[in-house]
Amino acid sequence: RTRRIAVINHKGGTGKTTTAVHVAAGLADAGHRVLLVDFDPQGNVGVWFGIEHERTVADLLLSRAEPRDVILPVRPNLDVVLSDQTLGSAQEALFHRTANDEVLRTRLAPISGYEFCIVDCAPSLNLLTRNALLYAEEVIIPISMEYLALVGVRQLVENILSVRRGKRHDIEISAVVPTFFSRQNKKSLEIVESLRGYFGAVVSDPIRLNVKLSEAPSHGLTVFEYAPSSNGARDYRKLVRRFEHA
Amino acid sequence: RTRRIAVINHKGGTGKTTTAVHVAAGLADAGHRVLLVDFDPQGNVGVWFGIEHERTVADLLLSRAEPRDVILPVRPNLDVVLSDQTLGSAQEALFHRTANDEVLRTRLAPISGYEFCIVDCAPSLNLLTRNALLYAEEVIIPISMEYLALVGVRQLVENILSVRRGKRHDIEISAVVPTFFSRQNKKSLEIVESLRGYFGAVVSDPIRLNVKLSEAPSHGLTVFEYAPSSNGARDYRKLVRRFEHA
Ligand SMILES: Nc1ncnc2c1ncn2[C@@H]1O[C@H](COP(=O)(O)OP(=O)(O)OP(=O)(O)O)[C@@H](O)[C@H]1O
Ligand SMILES: Nc1ncnc2c1ncn2[C@@H]1O[C@H](COP(=O)(O)OP(=O)(O)OP(=O)(O)O)[C@@H](O)[C@H]1O
Ligand SMILES: [Mg+2]
Ligand SMILES: [Mg+2]
Repeated sequence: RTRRIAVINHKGGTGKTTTAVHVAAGLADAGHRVLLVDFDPQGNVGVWFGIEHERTVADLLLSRAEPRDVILPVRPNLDVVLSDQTLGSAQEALFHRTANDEVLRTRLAPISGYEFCIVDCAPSLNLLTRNALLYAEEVIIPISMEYLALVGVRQLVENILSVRRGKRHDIEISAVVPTFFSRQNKKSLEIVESLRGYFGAVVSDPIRLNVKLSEAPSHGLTVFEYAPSSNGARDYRKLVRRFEHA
Repeated sequence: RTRRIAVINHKGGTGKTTTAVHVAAGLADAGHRVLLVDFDPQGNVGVWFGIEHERTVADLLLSRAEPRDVILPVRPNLDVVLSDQTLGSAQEALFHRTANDEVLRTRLAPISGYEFCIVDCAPSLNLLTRNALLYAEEVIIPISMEYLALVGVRQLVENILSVRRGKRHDIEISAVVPTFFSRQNKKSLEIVESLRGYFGAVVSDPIRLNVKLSEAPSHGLTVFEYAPSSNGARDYRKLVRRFEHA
């Protein structure tokens, strides 16, 4: 059975793509078969790995393509489904359909052979994110050490719970991941403390602010490849272990 | 006549809200009458100023409220229209209407008495952002010093140009604003150089990375009030001057 995990936070720039890429790549490095689905019209997973493909998740969603047409191998044990701005218009086409929030689940259902499927979400709460929440059984919430990001969490949790209640769909918050953390910054410590107060043990160890994480995408490499002994690589390896043994 | 300016970038966390708040507050400080419209369901303008209001831009958009019901004074010369997550469902209600991308323009048209109207956009390219682009005559594009943010600019510019061509609507890029800039970081210098190569003189002086800009929202203050002699305050004052004399 595939563990279905969405990486979500409607606040922009909190480290969703960075977290999705590294949890996926880290699990693949450890020998697990992983599918990483880019569900953001920005298409930053493809940008990160420096790859393009004419068939994307939008084609899969609108049944213009089958899974084998959109799945690309990028690293040993790691396949991806790319996205681009056609996902924006695909969302608009979904509006007129019935059960339009279950389309991703239906279209990903036939795919097997992966132990993990990780979905990178766009910075929004819309029909696409509802599709991701109805597909996933677990969510990872990356939260940057910013007051505006902290305040937005309540709105996000309400959305997740309303999907669980309203659609009777079992979805758990597997990890709340503090990102851009810096021990010397009082704000970082306060924000992590208040997250732990609100979420308890679900809050993972923080991902430290690390320039290697910001440089890695321009080289088309994960931080594990680009700077294996950096804080970024260590922190994400630690997060990966949390998913390996859960 | 009101100068209509949208602050836009679908990449998340590039400093849109911070830029919208400070260009608006800076112009108001200089004696200009300014309206700041929050057009992001996150509602971060209200979060920043620590205010809520039962009537928001969603009500205005769906004609459930008139301009006088949604406009709130927050500082001398500065009024705001707040937003909240009802803007998400308001967008979905717009889908079934004709001319659904001109609704913001129609609903803001009767408002007068302001020299500037600044619209803070969500990190998306969707029907709401199309509404903002068809209302605005100028755009400000904040870009953080990140490779993923730089790559996304081309997609954004294409969207702006397609609105200009497709809808014969005059819209200019008034400023491309480098944010989170740090002179010691080679990446920052490279990114600004490549922006200047692409956009020329439209690229403003950068806004430096400054902890006061990240602390100000939790105090409900602009950086001009919170830390008037900080780099953040100086850099945004300089940006404001660019709009005062243009
Ligand atoms: N811990 C970190 N330290 C330093 N830089 C980081 C860190 N995590 C992410 N970054 C960089 O910050 C930028 C924003 O991260 P990322 O794009 O992953 O956020 P996001 O939440 O996916 O953004 P969006 O909301 O646009 O989808 C990226 O350029 C990334 O390289
Ligand atoms: N130059 C800067 N230096 C330091 N911190 C900054 C700077 N500009 C903005 N910030 C902080 O970074 C965070 C992100 O900025 P902001 O929320 O304005 O971005 P945004 O583009 O509006 O995000 P979103 O895509 O979610 O709307 C905020 O918490 C803000 O306080
Ligand atoms: Mg992303
Ligand atoms: Mg914002």
